[in-house]
Amino acid sequence: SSSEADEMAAALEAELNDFM
Amino acid sequence: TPSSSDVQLTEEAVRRYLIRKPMTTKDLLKKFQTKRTGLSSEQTVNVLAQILKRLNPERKNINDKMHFYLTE
Repeated sequence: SSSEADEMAAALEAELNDFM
Repeated sequence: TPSSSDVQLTEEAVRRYLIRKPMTTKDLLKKFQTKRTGLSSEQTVNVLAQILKRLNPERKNINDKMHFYLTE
């Protein structure tokens, strides 16, 4: 679903923000 | 089952996409949908994060959205 895709994108961006 | 997956989430696959054109995290996730890779959502996020950290792609904003890209 699009909401799951949104959640995954948010989780991925959170992971990357720690790195960036 | 994983053996029937037709898409693999690998560093090389991500690199090829990002060389072709800038992509958002959502664009990338669409390319590696769990139903096609056989990975869980959590695995997909973790593996993709590790790959992006290694590739360390360039970033730019297009239409107010952050996009990753690589040059050859």
